Amino acid sequence: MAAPQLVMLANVALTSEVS
Amino acid sequence: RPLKVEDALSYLDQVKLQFGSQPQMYSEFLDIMKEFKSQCIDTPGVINRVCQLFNGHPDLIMGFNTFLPPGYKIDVQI
Repeated sequence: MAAPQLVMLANVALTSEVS
Repeated sequence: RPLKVEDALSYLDQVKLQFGSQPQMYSEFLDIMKEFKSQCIDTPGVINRVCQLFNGHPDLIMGFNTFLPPGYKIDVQI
């Protein structure tokens, strides 16, 4: 994907919400 | 320098703090992130939604800009 840092932000946002 | 997970966490804390009295704003931000991950919206789509959501919060928009790929930037009006 062309926006790795945005993907990283999305991943962190979604995983931190689950925990 | 490349951003790290800590940078993302610290930005997310900033967003949560800013919307402490309006948790639905943070939920909406998470929805945008979900739609991006599931590829329902692309990078310009994310920019568009975040721009509307964080309207009136230039510091959050500037923070968000740091996560955007080269060539993308949300203009902040101060």
